[in-house]
Amino acid sequence: PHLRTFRDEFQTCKVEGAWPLIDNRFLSVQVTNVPVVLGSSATATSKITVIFKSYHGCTDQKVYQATTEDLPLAFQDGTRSGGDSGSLTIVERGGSGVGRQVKIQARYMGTSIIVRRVGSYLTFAIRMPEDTLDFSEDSGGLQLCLHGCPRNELIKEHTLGRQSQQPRLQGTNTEMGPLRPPHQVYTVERATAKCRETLQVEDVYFQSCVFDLLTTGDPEFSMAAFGALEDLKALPPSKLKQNSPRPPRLYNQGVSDSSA
Amino acid sequence: CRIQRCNAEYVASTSPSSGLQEDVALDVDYCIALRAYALCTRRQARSCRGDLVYHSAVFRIKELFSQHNCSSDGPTSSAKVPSTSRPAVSELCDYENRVLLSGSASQQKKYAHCGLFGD
Repeated sequence: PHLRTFRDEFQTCKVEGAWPLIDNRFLSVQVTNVPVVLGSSATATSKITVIFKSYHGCTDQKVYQATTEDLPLAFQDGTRSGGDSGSLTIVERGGSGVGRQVKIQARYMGTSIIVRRVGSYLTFAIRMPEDTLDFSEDSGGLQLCLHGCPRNELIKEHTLGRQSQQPRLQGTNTEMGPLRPPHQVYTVERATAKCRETLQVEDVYFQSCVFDLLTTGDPEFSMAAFGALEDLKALPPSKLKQNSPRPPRLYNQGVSDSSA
Repeated sequence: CRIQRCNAEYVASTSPSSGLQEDVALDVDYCIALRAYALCTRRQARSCRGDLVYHSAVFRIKELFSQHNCSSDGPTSSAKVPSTSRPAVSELCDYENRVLLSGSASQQKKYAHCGLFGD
């Protein structure tokens, strides 16, 4: 999947299996990623688990888990809020119409989370106050949101160039069930044109959209980038710039300038 | 190593002049101050490795949590909440409200964003 870290770095990673996104004194977030197509190392997220740790006087420990089959509007214990203060709540989001969306608000730590189902997979977005994060190198080992993906998990630019020449077949995996009918094969030009329908600015999100179309050939899944951009806008106040004044650049990304 | 700064902040936030008495065992404000002290020391862990004052503070904090029956999780605040406007628990469970109460509202809080999407 494509990762935007707390440091505003963009990466495309393999990270197959279970990986931690965040692990601090407030919450722990873990995702499971599965292969999306045969012959490609690209994976997408099939499960998201968020553990809201107990916060004295505000909330008990709560666990939220979403899978491709189930995007619940409740924590695992069936409740929709934590504690009596109403400082941890789950609501369903409507609006932009890209997949079903669930928003979790943790007021006691100034944090909002949006989980979406787009196509057959999940997307995750979070906004947290910087002072609740610990950017030091000692901060709890592997956390993709904090430190990015390990170097050997990054999808390199040249990979796409080779693979985009070949048709894609939708893969199988144990969590996604039977083989799906193969989607159409996109050329770079067609993928670019398709992504222009939803993303006006040719930034990193646009490049991610092109990458996803070339990789999966699934037009529905190409909306993941659009949804991610919508989530960024829906989680104010954010000091992040949505469009860099510099030329779009995917840090160690799977989309090279020439291919996108 | 800035453990002395942590110590000073803790002392200031729990001194009689701050309106907060340590002998109020279950005082919500005291637990907040203690958690802030613990957080401050944790942030010094790397630079204070081997520092006797630091390790004494860590040991003492553990004792204080137990003595005052404070939970180690919960709100922290680097500044004393005025006793005249002691917030209700529900107010303490609102991050932005806590920021206002701690007097750091003038410092614009920054938020970080992380996202995972696509393939």
